[in-house]
Amino acid sequence: MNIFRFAGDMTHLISILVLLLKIYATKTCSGISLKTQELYALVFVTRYLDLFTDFISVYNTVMKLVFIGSTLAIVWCMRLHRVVRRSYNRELDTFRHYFLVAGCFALALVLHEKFTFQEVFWAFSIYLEAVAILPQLVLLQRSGNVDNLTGQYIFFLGYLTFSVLILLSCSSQPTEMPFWAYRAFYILNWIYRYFTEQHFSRWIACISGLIQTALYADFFYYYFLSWKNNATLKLPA
Amino acid sequence: AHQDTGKDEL
Repeated sequence: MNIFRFAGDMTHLISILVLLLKIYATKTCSGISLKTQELYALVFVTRYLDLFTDFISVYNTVMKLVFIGSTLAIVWCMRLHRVVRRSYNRELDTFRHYFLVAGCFALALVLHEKFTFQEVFWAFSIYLEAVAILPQLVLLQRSGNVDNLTGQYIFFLGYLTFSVLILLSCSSQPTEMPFWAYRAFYILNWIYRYFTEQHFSRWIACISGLIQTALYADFFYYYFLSWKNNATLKLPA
Repeated sequence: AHQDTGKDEL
């Protein structure tokens, strides 16, 4: 495991945990798309089917369980917690996410490494992760602000690394690290592995990862604007 | 095999 991948894993993990803790502590989930969170839960459950068949490392197993558990906990809070669920923007979160699920499954049936139960669901989870942010993007456009997304912003780990690596800025520093920062680490990790490992090949994951990162660029754009203007993050109405 | 294909990742 290289440092980029570990940094990516940690920032991803912390962004999920921070979101969960923030929802639970403030008892509100306003601005968060339940559909995106449900898609992420589906992504983790279908990708980690190998929990039952392959053992890679204790780290790997524990991280998989934590990813599944924390994402399911977010979904549970938003759907069933008697206080939290009242603040859910049901009327704005109308993206038809079933089409995404169906489309990704169809693609996985066609494009996969091997036609086995596990491999098809693995490919499905990769494709779905790439587009799972779309309901959240639509909800943001409709609600017109991203204040609540600060729930997904991270304060400590990776913040310095991220600032140095990505922004390379010394004039004015961002105060929080955004939830999508882990994408940058994963891309560095793939570049590193491509050059250091002889047989590293995961075109499906890399291309999907790039598409996912491109979709997140929308967030990056607004984040950059607010950083440049040194202002609160606001989307155009 | 897991190392080679990258399926050791999360």
